[in-house]
Amino acid sequence: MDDGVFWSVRALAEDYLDGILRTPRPGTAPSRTSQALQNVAASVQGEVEGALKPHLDSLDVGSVGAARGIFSHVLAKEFEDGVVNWGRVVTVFVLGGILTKKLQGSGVPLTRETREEISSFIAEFTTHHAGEWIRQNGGWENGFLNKFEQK
Amino acid sequence: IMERVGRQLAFIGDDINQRY
Repeated sequence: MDDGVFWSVRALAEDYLDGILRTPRPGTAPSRTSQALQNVAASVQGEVEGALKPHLDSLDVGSVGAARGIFSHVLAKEFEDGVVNWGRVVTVFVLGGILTKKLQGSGVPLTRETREEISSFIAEFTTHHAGEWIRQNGGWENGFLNKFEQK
Repeated sequence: IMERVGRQLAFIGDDINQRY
Protein backbone atom coordinates (compact mmCIF):
# COMPACT_ATOMS: atom_id res chain seq x y z
CA MET A 1 0.00 0.00 0.00
CA ASP A 2 1.25 3.45 -0.86
CA ASP A 3 1.46 5.47 2.37
CA GLY A 4 1.27 8.82 0.58
CA VAL A 5 -1.99 7.83 -1.09
CA PHE A 6 -3.43 6.61 2.22
CA TRP A 7 -2.66 9.89 4.01
CA SER A 8 -3.98 12.08 1.23
CA VAL A 9 -7.24 10.13 1.14
CA ARG A 10 -7.45 10.25 4.93
CA ALA A 11 -7.12 14.04 4.85
CA LEU A 12 -9.92 14.18 2.25
CA ALA A 13 -12.09 11.96 4.45
CA GLU A 14 -11.43 14.13 7.52
CA ASP A 15 -12.39 17.28 5.61
CA TYR A 16 -15.47 15.49 4.33
CA LEU A 17 -16.62 14.44 7.81
CA ASP A 18 -15.93 17.94 9.14
CA GLY A 19 -18.24 19.21 6.39
CA ILE A 20 -20.93 16.63 7.22
CA LEU A 21 -20.78 17.50 10.92
CA ARG A 22 -20.36 21.22 10.21
CA THR A 23 -17.24 21.45 12.33
CA PRO A 24 -14.57 23.00 10.13
CA ARG A 25 -11.14 23.20 11.70
CA PRO A 26 -10.21 26.80 12.33
CA GLY A 27 -7.32 28.18 10.35
CA THR A 28 -7.40 25.53 7.65
CA ALA A 29 -8.90 25.90 4.20
CA PRO A 30 -9.94 22.69 2.44
CA SER A 31 -8.01 21.92 -0.76
CA ARG A 32 -9.63 22.25 -4.20
CA THR A 33 -9.99 18.47 -4.28
CA SER A 34 -11.70 18.52 -0.89
CA GLN A 35 -14.08 21.24 -1.98
CA ALA A 36 -14.96 19.43 -5.21
CA LEU A 37 -15.55 16.19 -3.28
CA GLN A 38 -17.78 17.95 -0.77
CA ASN A 39 -19.75 19.61 -3.57
CA VAL A 40 -20.40 16.46 -5.57
CA ALA A 41 -21.12 14.38 -2.45
CA ALA A 42 -23.53 17.03 -1.12
CA SER A 43 -25.38 17.03 -4.44
CA VAL A 44 -25.98 13.25 -4.27
CA GLN A 45 -26.17 12.77 -0.48
CA GLY A 46 -29.95 13.21 -0.27
CA GLU A 47 -30.55 10.83 -3.15
CA VAL A 48 -28.27 8.16 -1.65
CA GLU A 49 -29.81 8.55 1.81
CA GLY A 50 -33.30 8.25 0.34
CA ALA A 51 -32.39 5.10 -1.59
CA LEU A 52 -30.66 3.44 1.34
CA LYS A 53 -32.87 4.63 4.18
CA PRO A 54 -35.31 1.71 4.20
CA HIS A 55 -32.36 -0.68 4.52
CA LEU A 56 -30.12 1.34 6.80
CA ASP A 57 -32.93 2.06 9.26
CA SER A 58 -32.94 -1.60 10.22
CA LEU A 59 -29.19 -1.67 10.89
CA ASP A 60 -27.96 -0.83 14.34
CA VAL A 61 -24.99 1.56 14.20
CA GLY A 62 -24.21 1.85 17.88
CA SER A 63 -20.44 1.93 17.78
CA VAL A 64 -17.57 2.82 15.45
CA GLY A 65 -16.80 -0.91 15.22
CA ALA A 66 -20.34 -1.61 14.03
CA ALA A 67 -20.07 1.22 11.48
CA ARG A 68 -16.79 -0.20 10.23
CA GLY A 69 -18.34 -3.67 9.85
CA ILE A 70 -21.30 -2.35 7.83
CA PHE A 71 -19.02 -0.13 5.74
CA SER A 72 -16.70 -3.05 4.81
CA HIS A 73 -19.52 -5.46 4.10
CA VAL A 74 -21.51 -3.05 1.92
CA LEU A 75 -18.49 -1.89 -0.06
CA ALA A 76 -17.17 -5.41 -0.60
CA LYS A 77 -20.50 -6.06 -2.35
CA GLU A 78 -20.41 -2.77 -4.26
CA PHE A 79 -16.96 -3.46 -5.68
CA GLU A 80 -17.19 -7.24 -6.10
CA ASP A 81 -17.67 -6.89 -9.88
CA GLY A 82 -14.22 -5.29 -10.09
CA VAL A 83 -15.53 -2.04 -11.59
CA VAL A 84 -13.97 1.18 -10.27
CA ASN A 85 -14.96 4.65 -11.44
CA TRP A 86 -15.01 8.13 -9.90
CA GLY A 87 -18.74 7.89 -9.17
CA ARG A 88 -18.22 4.76 -7.10
CA VAL A 89 -15.27 6.38 -5.31
CA VAL A 90 -17.60 9.25 -4.32
CA THR A 91 -20.10 6.75 -2.88
CA VAL A 92 -17.41 5.40 -0.52
CA PHE A 93 -17.20 8.83 1.14
CA VAL A 94 -20.98 9.32 1.05
CA LEU A 95 -21.51 5.97 2.82
CA GLY A 96 -18.89 6.97 5.41
CA GLY A 97 -20.78 10.23 5.94
CA ILE A 98 -24.15 8.49 6.29
CA LEU A 99 -22.75 6.06 8.87
CA THR A 100 -21.15 8.96 10.76
CA LYS A 101 -24.50 10.72 10.95
CA LYS A 102 -26.11 7.48 12.15
CA LEU A 103 -23.46 7.20 14.87
CA GLN A 104 -24.23 10.74 15.90
CA GLY A 105 -27.95 9.88 15.94
CA SER A 106 -27.20 6.91 18.21
CA GLY A 107 -25.51 9.24 20.67
CA VAL A 108 -21.94 8.06 20.01
CA PRO A 109 -19.61 10.98 20.81
CA LEU A 110 -17.80 11.99 17.63
CA THR A 111 -14.52 13.12 19.09
CA ARG A 112 -11.49 13.99 16.97
CA GLU A 113 -10.19 10.43 17.65
CA THR A 114 -13.47 8.83 16.57
CA ARG A 115 -13.45 10.85 13.39
CA GLU A 116 -9.86 9.88 12.70
CA GLU A 117 -10.85 6.24 13.09
CA ILE A 118 -13.69 6.63 10.58
CA SER A 119 -11.48 8.61 8.18
CA SER A 120 -8.90 5.85 8.45
CA PHE A 121 -11.25 3.08 7.43
CA ILE A 122 -12.54 5.20 4.53
CA ALA A 123 -8.94 5.78 3.44
CA GLU A 124 -7.95 2.14 3.92
CA PHE A 125 -10.77 0.90 1.74
CA THR A 126 -10.21 3.53 -0.95
CA THR A 127 -6.46 2.98 -1.08
CA HIS A 128 -6.72 -0.78 -1.11
CA HIS A 129 -9.58 -1.16 -3.59
CA ALA A 130 -9.17 1.89 -5.79
CA GLY A 131 -5.66 3.29 -5.17
CA GLU A 132 -4.12 1.77 -8.28
CA TRP A 133 -7.11 2.72 -10.44
CA ILE A 134 -6.97 6.30 -9.11
CA ARG A 135 -3.26 6.52 -9.98
CA GLN A 136 -3.88 5.20 -13.48
CA ASN A 137 -6.75 7.61 -14.04
CA GLY A 138 -5.04 10.91 -13.37
CA GLY A 139 -5.11 10.87 -9.56
CA TRP A 140 -7.14 13.32 -7.49
CA GLU A 141 -5.46 16.40 -8.93
CA ASN A 142 -6.11 15.65 -12.57
CA GLY A 143 -8.62 12.82 -12.92
CA PHE A 144 -10.97 13.70 -10.09
CA LEU A 145 -10.80 17.49 -10.38
CA ASN A 146 -11.20 17.40 -14.16
CA LYS A 147 -14.38 15.41 -13.79
CA PHE A 148 -16.01 17.12 -10.84
CA GLU A 149 -14.67 20.63 -10.35
CA GLN A 150 -17.30 23.17 -11.28
CA LYS A 151 -16.07 25.06 -14.28
CA ILE B 1 -29.58 -6.20 3.66
CA MET B 2 -25.97 -5.10 3.35
CA GLU B 3 -25.64 -6.92 0.04
CA ARG B 4 -28.66 -5.09 -1.31
CA VAL B 5 -27.24 -1.77 -0.11
CA GLY B 6 -23.94 -2.61 -1.81
CA ARG B 7 -25.60 -3.36 -5.13
CA GLN B 8 -27.66 -0.20 -4.89
CA LEU B 9 -24.56 1.89 -4.14
CA ALA B 10 -22.82 0.42 -7.20
CA PHE B 11 -25.81 1.44 -9.31
CA ILE B 12 -25.85 4.96 -7.83
CA GLY B 13 -22.06 5.29 -8.23
CA ASP B 14 -22.26 4.30 -11.90
CA ASP B 15 -25.06 6.80 -12.38
CA ILE B 16 -23.06 9.63 -10.77
CA ASN B 17 -20.17 8.66 -13.00
CA GLN B 18 -22.33 8.98 -16.12
CA ARG B 19 -23.87 12.26 -15.07
CA TYR B 20 -20.61 14.16 -14.67
